[in-house]
Amino acid sequence: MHITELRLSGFKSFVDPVRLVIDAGLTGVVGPNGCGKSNLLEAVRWAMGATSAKAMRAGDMDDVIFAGASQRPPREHAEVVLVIDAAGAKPPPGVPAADVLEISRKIKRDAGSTYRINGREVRAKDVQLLFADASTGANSPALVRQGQISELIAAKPENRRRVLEEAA
Amino acid sequence: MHITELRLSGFKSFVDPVRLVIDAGLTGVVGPNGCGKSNLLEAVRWAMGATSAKAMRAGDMDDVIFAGASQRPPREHAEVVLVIDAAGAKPPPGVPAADVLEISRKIKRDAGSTYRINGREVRAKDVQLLFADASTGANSPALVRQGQISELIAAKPENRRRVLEEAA
Amino acid sequence: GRQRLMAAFEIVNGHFAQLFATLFEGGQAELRLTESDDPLAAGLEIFACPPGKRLSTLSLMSGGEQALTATALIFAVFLANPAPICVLDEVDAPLDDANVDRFCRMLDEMRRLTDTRFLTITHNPVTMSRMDRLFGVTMAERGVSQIVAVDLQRATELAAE
Amino acid sequence: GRQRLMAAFEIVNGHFAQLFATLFEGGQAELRLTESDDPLAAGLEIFACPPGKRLSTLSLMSGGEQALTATALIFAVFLANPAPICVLDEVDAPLDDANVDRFCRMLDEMRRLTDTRFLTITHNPVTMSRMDRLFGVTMAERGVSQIVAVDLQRATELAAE
Ligand SMILES: Nc1ncnc2c1ncn2[C@@H]1O[C@H](COP(=O)(O)OP(=O)(O)OP(=O)(O)O)[C@@H](O)[C@H]1O
Ligand SMILES: Nc1ncnc2c1ncn2[C@@H]1O[C@H](COP(=O)(O)OP(=O)(O)OP(=O)(O)O)[C@@H](O)[C@H]1O
Ligand SMILES: [Mg+2]
Ligand SMILES: [Mg+2]
Repeated sequence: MHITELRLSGFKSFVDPVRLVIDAGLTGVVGPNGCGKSNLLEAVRWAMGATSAKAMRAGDMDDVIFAGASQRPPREHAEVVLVIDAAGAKPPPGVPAADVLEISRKIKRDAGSTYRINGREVRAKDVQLLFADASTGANSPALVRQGQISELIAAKPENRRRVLEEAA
Repeated sequence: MHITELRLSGFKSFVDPVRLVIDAGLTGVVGPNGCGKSNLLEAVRWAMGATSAKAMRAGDMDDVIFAGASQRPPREHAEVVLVIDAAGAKPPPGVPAADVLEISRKIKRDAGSTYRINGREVRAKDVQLLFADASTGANSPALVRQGQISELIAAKPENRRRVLEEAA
Repeated sequence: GRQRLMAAFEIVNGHFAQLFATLFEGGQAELRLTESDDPLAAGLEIFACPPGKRLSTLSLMSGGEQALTATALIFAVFLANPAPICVLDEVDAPLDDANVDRFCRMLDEMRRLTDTRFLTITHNPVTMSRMDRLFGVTMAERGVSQIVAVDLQRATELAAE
Repeated sequence: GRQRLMAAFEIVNGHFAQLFATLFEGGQAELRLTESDDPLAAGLEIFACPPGKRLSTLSLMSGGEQALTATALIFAVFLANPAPICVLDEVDAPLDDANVDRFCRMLDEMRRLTDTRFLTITHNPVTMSRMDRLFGVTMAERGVSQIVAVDLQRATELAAE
């Protein structure tokens, strides 16, 4: 499978809908401090079914919803969509097979997250399994957070071993 | 007081004697990864009487002695000298007052460290007090190690408070 | 459980040794599983020796050397089980120019060896100039992020300035 | 013991708020000592609001924003009791060009306000060009460090390239 597109709306600083096309090869993401680059990685992990708010620099999962800026009021929803070309990916029961799967996670303030694949509501577990079957997912070692290299260097040997377990 | 010069011999990768003149204002230190820049900061803290080998990336204090390179055998001694213009600095008992004080720490493998001020042997405590009286020393918050900013960011609030205690 | 971990360890160690030698243009490195009654509570130790230096644990190396070595480990794990997407958030921050160049050449090699799509978040002009395309994240309106395409040619000129 | 800590807290907090506003060109920040039965076991919390954004704890800010805020704290403590020597080992690593420039302007201000001698270890060309002089550390012979004077003019040309 390949992830071909990332879409955000109301997720952290991305209050207005944005669309990031992910082509083959190496795509660079640049911009000043605080402009939202790391938020993009968090959006990818969140849409893949991440369960730890702390690992997304949030006290509570609702903290990923746009909380307002000087000219904008806070939002009530946040949504992230991962578009995948599904060659070989087996969709969960209830979702018809298709060439393209749009995996959406949407959170509503005080009401939790809803997951959909091509519009059909599914469980968080279905989304997590879909990505796990494709050797990726919210805890994939290939998703290297800012400062994670330093954490790996400073980690106790027992904790470092967990990196290996992802490969096993 | 001002530190006007730093001299190293046999300290970590500085096997040959080097001399770094420290003038007023801003002095930049540059060079490729692994060439020895952070070793210079560790030399300053070590000469000020640092007691924790771990805080100098050493398992044991003897690890600061040059351990050899492909063309060089290991050394038996390491010495660092801090030259200070001693305006107002009160030398410890037994050391005659002088305009310039040369504070030396020398370590011999398996035999521990010896401290001297202008050639007179003194205790580690005398050196630590001399620098403490001048609002500096091995644990001065103004000596910011590589990665220490990240540690401060990640620190538990109780540990962060210690930074404040240095100012009190 | 234990057998799978040991098998993964051998594969990752093989990739790690090779990637280290490529990234450091010589020297050697290896992973070791430390002793433990419970093999699943064993620790992963990293030993490395840049060319011309002495073998030591990761904790004795310089900041940039540690980062490059840890990056070799991340990619060794990656090669053992390549993911379809890899996002690297400012991993090049502690590297000097020569090491950034080697890091980019390793990314080229990963692109050649796998089908993986890479997103590289960076402030480094050298890294920017080695990407296939660039997207800029901006906050023209304070607190509100947007994405714009950045002209790679122009960014490469800026990097060369 | 407690009184001295609270006095130091007030002074440092004052400097911190001012340095933050200077480094971020606006916004506000403050330190808070969290509740504890034992005031000497209290925690130091950092709250900050870059211009146009919302007040939040340090942990919710971006990598570069966190580094700049923590640097403001380090210098606030410094100003409360200036040391004769200050060594900064690669504190500019996570900063973008605009923030490196502000960081350097703050160093100029520290140089103006105090008698302190600064050693700034850096890989950043902008920082290099703002120093009064440069020393290079080299390893012409592998594993053996030496110090050489670097021509500031030449380094500034390289930085401007
Ligand atoms: N729920 C939210 N609502 C609005 N803005 C948010 C929310 N969560 C985070 N932000 C903002 O997003 C910004 C952080 O973005 P991010 O961490 O992606 O920056 P960055 O581009 O990675 O910067 P750096 O180069 O410093 O790492 C912060 O300024 C923060 O205020
Ligand atoms: N006792 C020792 N004997 C010989 N060499 C040593 C000793 N201790 C450390 N070194 C060497 O010093 C080098 C580390 O130097 P240092 O950490 O100062 O580099 P640096 O210039 O700060 O690099 P970076 O930019 O990556 O932070 C290492 O390569 C290490 O092998
Ligand atoms: Mg970031
Ligand atoms: Mg260093």
